[in-house]
Amino acid sequence: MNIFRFAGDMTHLCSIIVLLLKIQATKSCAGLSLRTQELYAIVFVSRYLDLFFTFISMYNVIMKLIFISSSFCIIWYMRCHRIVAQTYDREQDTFRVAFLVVPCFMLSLMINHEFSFTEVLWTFSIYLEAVAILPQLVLLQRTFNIDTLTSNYIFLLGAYRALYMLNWIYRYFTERDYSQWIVWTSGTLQTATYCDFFYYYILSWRKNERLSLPS
Amino acid sequence: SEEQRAKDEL
Repeated sequence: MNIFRFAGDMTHLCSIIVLLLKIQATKSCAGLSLRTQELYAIVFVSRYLDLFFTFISMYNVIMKLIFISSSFCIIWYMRCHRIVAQTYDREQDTFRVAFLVVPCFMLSLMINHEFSFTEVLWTFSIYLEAVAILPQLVLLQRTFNIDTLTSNYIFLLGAYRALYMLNWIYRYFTERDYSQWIVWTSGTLQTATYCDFFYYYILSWRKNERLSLPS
Repeated sequence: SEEQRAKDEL
């Protein structure tokens, strides 16, 4: 464990806490993409299957349980909660996730470290995480002004993966045979999808006005 | 194993 990875995990945790706070405090999920949340639930379930049969550390187990339970909790809020579910913008959140899930699954069947059930699903989760934010970014461009908590949520999600990139560089130079080119490639692409958001986020923050992405 | 370690990240 190094400081970059720990900071990345904490940033990821913060993004989920910000999201839950937003939903709890405002009793609204306006501007949030349910499809992105569902994709993240698929990512966590398909990646953390090893939760049941390989113990790495208590930290690892606890964080995995938090990520899985929080993603389902958010989906429950957006689908079932009698107040929050009313504020979900179904008409705008129309990204066809099949266009993300199917190619990622095909790719994980072709490019993986080992052709086994858990390994393919793990690889699928790595590819899917790279594109899971797209429905949210598309929704962002449709709903012009977004609230601060949502933009903070997306910023923290991007920051978590950027910190993980520092972690990969650090581990590459400090550990002998550490190589995870699938994770590195996918993670780099994932962080790249946030770049334009980062640009407009910092621009709006400096001009101290509400963030609005050009459609 | 190397595989084991590779999966130690979240």
